[in-house]
Amino acid sequence: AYVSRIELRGFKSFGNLKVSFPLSRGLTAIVGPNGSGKSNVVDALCFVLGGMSAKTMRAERFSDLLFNGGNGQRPAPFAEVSLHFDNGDNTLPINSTTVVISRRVDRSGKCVYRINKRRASRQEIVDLLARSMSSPGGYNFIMQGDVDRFIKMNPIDRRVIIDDLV
Amino acid sequence: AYVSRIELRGFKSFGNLKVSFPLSRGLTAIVGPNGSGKSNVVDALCFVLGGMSAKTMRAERFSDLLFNGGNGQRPAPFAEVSLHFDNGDNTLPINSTTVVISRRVDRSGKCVYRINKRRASRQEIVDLLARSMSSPGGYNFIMQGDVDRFIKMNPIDRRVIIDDLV
Amino acid sequence: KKSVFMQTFNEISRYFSEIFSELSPGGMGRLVLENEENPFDGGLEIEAKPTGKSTQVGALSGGEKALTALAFIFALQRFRPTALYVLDEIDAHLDDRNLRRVAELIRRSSRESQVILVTLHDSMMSVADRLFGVTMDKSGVSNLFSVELAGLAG
Amino acid sequence: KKSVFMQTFNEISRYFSEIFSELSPGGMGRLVLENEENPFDGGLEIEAKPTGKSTQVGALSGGEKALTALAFIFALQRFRPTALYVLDEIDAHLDDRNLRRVAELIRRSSRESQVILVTLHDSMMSVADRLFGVTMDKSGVSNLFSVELAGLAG
Ligand SMILES: Nc1ncnc2c1ncn2[C@@H]1O[C@H](COP(=O)(O)OP(=O)(O)OP(=O)(O)O)[C@@H](O)[C@H]1O
Ligand SMILES: Nc1ncnc2c1ncn2[C@@H]1O[C@H](COP(=O)(O)OP(=O)(O)OP(=O)(O)O)[C@@H](O)[C@H]1O
Ligand SMILES: [Mg+2]
Ligand SMILES: [Mg+2]
Repeated sequence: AYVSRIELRGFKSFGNLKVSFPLSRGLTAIVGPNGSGKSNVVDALCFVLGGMSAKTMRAERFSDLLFNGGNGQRPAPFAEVSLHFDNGDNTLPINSTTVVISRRVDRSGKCVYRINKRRASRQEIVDLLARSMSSPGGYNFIMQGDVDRFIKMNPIDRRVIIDDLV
Repeated sequence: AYVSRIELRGFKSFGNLKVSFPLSRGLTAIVGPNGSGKSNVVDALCFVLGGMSAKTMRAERFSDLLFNGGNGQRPAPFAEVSLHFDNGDNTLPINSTTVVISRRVDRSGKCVYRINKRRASRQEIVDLLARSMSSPGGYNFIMQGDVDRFIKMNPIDRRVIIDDLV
Repeated sequence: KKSVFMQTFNEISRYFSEIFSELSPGGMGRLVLENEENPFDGGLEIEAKPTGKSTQVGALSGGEKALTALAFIFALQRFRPTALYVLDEIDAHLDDRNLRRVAELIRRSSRESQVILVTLHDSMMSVADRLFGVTMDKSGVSNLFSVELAGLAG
Repeated sequence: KKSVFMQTFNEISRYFSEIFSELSPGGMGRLVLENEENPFDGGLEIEAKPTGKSTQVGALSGGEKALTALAFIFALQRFRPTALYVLDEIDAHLDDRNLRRVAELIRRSSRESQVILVTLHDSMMSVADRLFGVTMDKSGVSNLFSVELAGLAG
């Protein structure tokens, strides 16, 4: 399975209008000027895949993930990200060719996950994706600045990385 | 006054042959592949201007600054860097249109400075350049990675920078 | 406990050496345990000899250190593969040639897995199947536009 | 003691704001003391509002933080000018447009002072009067070759 589409609404710098974009099954490159919102797309992916730490998404608390109104716009009442999975190869254990996973958070920090519109728990999302995707301790997400941390790493911390993978 | 020429011999990746290069009075850009020796040129400038910390030049000790022989070459017996200053505007208090400052270090770490071939102390070099150039606490040398340190700086350290400039 | 560690370490070590020679052809890199008898008493060192250089300990340049760190990260990923990889600006400090080698490696992985790559560099963009352009408008809102590339450049 | 500090702070603060608007036209940046009554009881914060954005606290992107740090460094340099500046790869994290603005600022300073700039980026090289190319040969020796540019590109 792969992500065929991402939808964002009210998430960080993505405003109140819902936006929807196709992704390549292979390599999609996100490009644009400094401060345009590229890393915010990465944060959106972290978010919808069950990210538990607002700080990882460069927010003090989850309510900071809501579009703050920018320049004279209305702040968003909630932030929502949806991923459309093409499940043609049936690697996701759901009897459906398209699987839509979404997550919405409101101003109070309350969070709702959905799988194909039905409400679900975060654990269900994690279990659904576990075999194919993000093992949370995994290295499939390399955030901006992570490479520099690896460069500066001391030998003990580097070995501990192996310990944790055992 | 400005540096019209730099000469290197046996310094880090600059081998046993003496090399000599003109510099622009304005902007000189140093370019080339990763690992080619660009930052070593910067280290050479630090070195000849009186750099006291081998670590700033990415060396454990001063003897590590000597060309280590690379691939099957003879290691250098000493490392030497010379700067030729065009003193046409007489900003350097030396009665000469060209002022050559050099520094040589041998395997034992012993160091000799020269001003126009005559032996000099490090303090003489520093005093000579003080009015025009590197105040050692100064920010005229921005080494590779320094910008990242400034980015991560906390507010107290940032204020201390101002303290030190007062 | 040590044998399970050694099994993991040896596999990742093999991936690291393979990936390092892909990124630094003619070069050689390996992971070394400071204490082979009792790994948990020591750390994990990286020995890297980039293309055309004699063994150098601790004398890597900024870009060489970045490339070596990338090889380590990619080895961890190869050990525990996933269907999706997200990489945000992993290419600072790299020169043109190293950028192209990393781009080539990522392009190859994107045949097996889905990869989303944020970059400021042309050589990285050029291996993508699809480009996502992001801009911010005057009202502080990010706008995305998507361009299918596969088949354009060939 | 405080008044000498404030004099220095105010001057550097002014340079920072000037340089920030050069690097981020239409933007605004300023240095702020956490404790104005007693500066030594607090730190020094940077408030930065890049081009076309409403005030944002702590929400700068990676490249915006780098540009802001550069403006601070350049302000320190303007406070204590020297005849020679040496800058080694200060341009990672910057997009094309920011690279060109930093290059332009450096080009202008190079009329008053001598500047030696190490870079991997074309837009930075292109404002130089002279290029120093460095390569390493098979015997591990760096070779330098120098090209006069002034008057070539105009
Ligand atoms: N909750 C929010 N509401 C509105 N805008 C936000 C919010 N959170 C962050 N932003 C804005 O997002 C922008 C940063 O975006 P991002 O970090 O994705 O940039 P980027 O494209 O990755 O840039 P760079 O290339 O410098 O890394 C900032 O201008 C910030 O003000
Ligand atoms: N004493 C020495 N003798 C011989 N070679 C040395 C010595 N010290 C360092 N080197 C070599 O210099 C090279 C590093 O050079 P340098 O750091 O200047 O590269 P660079 O051009 O700045 O690269 P980057 O773009 O990655 O920053 C390394 O290959 C290292 O082996
Ligand atoms: Mg970013
Ligand atoms: Mg370097």
